[in-house]
Formats: sequence, structure tokens, C-alpha cells
Amino acid sequence: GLEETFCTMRCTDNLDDPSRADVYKPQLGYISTLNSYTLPMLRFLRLSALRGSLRNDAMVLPHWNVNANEILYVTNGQAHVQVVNDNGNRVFDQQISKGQLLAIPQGFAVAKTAQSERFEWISFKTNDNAKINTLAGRTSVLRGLPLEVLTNGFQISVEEARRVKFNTLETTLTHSSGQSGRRSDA
Amino acid sequence: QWGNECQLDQLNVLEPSHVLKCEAGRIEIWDHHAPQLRCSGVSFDRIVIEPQGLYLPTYFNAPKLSFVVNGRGLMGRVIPGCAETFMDSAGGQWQGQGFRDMHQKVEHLRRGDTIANPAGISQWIHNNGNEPLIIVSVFDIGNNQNQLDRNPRAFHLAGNNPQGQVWLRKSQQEPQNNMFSGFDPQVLAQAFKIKLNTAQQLQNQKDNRGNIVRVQGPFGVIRPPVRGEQRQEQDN
Repeated sequence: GLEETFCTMRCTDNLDDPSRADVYKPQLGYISTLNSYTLPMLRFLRLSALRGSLRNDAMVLPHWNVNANEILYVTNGQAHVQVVNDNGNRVFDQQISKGQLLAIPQGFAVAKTAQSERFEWISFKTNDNAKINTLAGRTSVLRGLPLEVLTNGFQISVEEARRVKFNTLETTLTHSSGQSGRRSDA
Repeated sequence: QWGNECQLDQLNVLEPSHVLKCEAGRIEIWDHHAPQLRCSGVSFDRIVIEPQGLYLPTYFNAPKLSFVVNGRGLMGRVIPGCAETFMDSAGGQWQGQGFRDMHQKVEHLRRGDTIANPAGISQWIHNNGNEPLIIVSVFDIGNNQNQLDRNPRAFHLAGNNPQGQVWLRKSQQEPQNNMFSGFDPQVLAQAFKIKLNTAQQLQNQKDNRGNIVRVQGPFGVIRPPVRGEQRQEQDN
């Protein structure tokens, strides 16, 4: 039965087609992922991949890799990237450009802001079903916390905590200039 | 990394080697370099949360299994991609006047509860009882969910740890800050669409309360009543 199963298992997929994007915002860019759900062969490899393309001034909301290390390779353009370690220290704060490689360990928080018309990268992740958790945005960790945890944890008012939780409506990509998705502060 | 660590000629009783004191509790940590723990591939800690203490949201590089030794409280976890299923609004409209808050599931904790938490999932705990809430946890640092080194690593979303991660045995230990403190406040202001001074507040830079803080005022998170608890409002 190997001929009909393992031998014929699909082992290629194209991540450069915007029409199959998982996250798509015409003004900001797109993100496509490839994991063991979309390419079952990856279950054996325990690896997955993510293709990203950002337009100028677009930003990937700060996030961390829940269950994988990430190897990021820039294929086009430039971006400013900040990475924060478990000690809360900024361990990377630089512009990265085409041809450069950055390894981001599991749990470390990362934010990317495009600084060219088209910033594109490929990330390889060391888990076939790699997950991220965002720090800001509609599906972020702060959005899932009660207001009381935010007010006591950060020593801020209830109104400030509400803004922190609800002002950013996007889930993954946003404008770094801050105008997109912003709700009234009133 | 796992050379001869299980060649054990003698087993010993282990005591905590580090104590992190916080405003409303303490965290006791067993030295995971102890041969028995190295062999088992685990680390161990015990957190004591005083009444009205709040263990601020933290995630780890390894899965953990916890047991409530004493006390009672509330616990919340934030799982990526899950909806805020606990919502408090008069008309069901979250943008309306009656809206107060919405967040992910909150659970009651009591003595004997065993809690499983995967790596990378942040968790907070509040002691709403009258006695210390004591929770012991084992961290499976040898688990394949941990893709870092064989050390337990805590990532704080709020609060901090002024003593630093002393169990890592680094020659120069520095205070541990929360994950927001490493970002430029401008980046946070852009990401959250908030004012710069609020972004700086998120960094807890002038905060020395540790990772267990005392709650100011009522802790009115949305939660279902426990069995036998009186309802505050009567429906018609």
C-alpha cells in the first residue's frame, strides 16, 4: 500500500500565491501558512512554514511563537524588527534586509515594521502545527484578560485598560502610523 | 545534554533553593540542576498567593501540571485564537452603553484541583479566599513542546521579577522585566493604538511589586457562580 499512500503523498505547495493567503489586507499585505493540515507530509518532518509580504509602513502586531522556534529569511525589501527575550530585554533591534537570516527562539516576542515598498520573508518553524499568540489586537492575549487583571497588573485606569484591549481591531497586520482600525478614545 | 545524568547512586529529599518574594505572595523554586530532577527532565515550583493576591499573566517554555494544595481562587488562561466567551453586556452589544467587559474563560480553583497547562499559554490566578492559595507545579522541560534549552523559563506579560531568573545560574543575574518592556514604547503605541504614556505604563518600569500583586478594589471579573452560591439578582 505504500505506492498509494506514502509514495504519492503530496510534498510541494506554493506559498507565493496571494489568492491562497490566510491573512490578507490589500493596503497592508498578506500572510500564508503551510502546516501539517495543508501539507500532511509536514507531520513527519515536524516543520512548517509561513510566507509574509508587507507593504510600506505595515506592521505585524507583536506576537510570540507558542510551540516552535522560527528561522526567518528575508527574500525582499527591508523591515525594522524588535525581539524581546524572557528577561524582558530587547535582544534584537535592527533593520533586516534581503538575504539576511534571523532565528527567533520559542516564546520570544517579535514585532516587524516594513520599511520598503514590499518586505517579504519566509519563516520556517520547528513544529508542524506552529502557533502564535499576539500581544495586541482582536485575538490577542490582552484581549482575553479581564479588565481587572490589566488595571491591577499595569496600574492603569479602567478606561485606559479598555483602550488597550479594544482599540486595535486587526488580528495580525496593522498600519504602523496608527490610523487603521482605531476606535474613538472617547 | 542528557549524558550521564541518570547515573544516581543516592537519592535525596529536595528543598526549594530560591524564593522570589512579591507584594502579595512568594514563588519557591527547586533547583532543576539537582541530579534527580535533571534525570527526570523536570523542574518544580510552589507559589503562595496571599488573600486578594493576583498572580499576573505568565507563560512558560514547557508544559506544566499543577495541583492546588490549599485555598481557593479564580484562574484564567488565554488560549490563542479562542474567543472571549465570558461577556458582560446589557443588550448583548459589546459597543453599546451596557457593555462592561469580555474575556476568555475564568475557572474556580479549590483544594485538590489539578490543572494542565500547555507551553506558551499564559495563565493568571487570583486568591479570592481568606487563606493562602498554594499551588505546586511540575514543568516538563524535557517535553517536545519545549524547544529551548533544558531550563524553565518564565515570560511575564505584566509585573516583573526584581531578583531575576536566579535558577538559570548566570554569573550576572539581572532583574526580569515584562515582555512589553523590551519594545520601544512607540511600537507599543502603534500596535495598541494608544497614547505613548499608556504604552509606557504597560512596561511596568517603575514597578517593584514582583509577579504577585495585591488587588486594589473589588475584583469583579465575569464568572459563573459556583454550585450553591447565591445569585445576586433574581430573574422574573
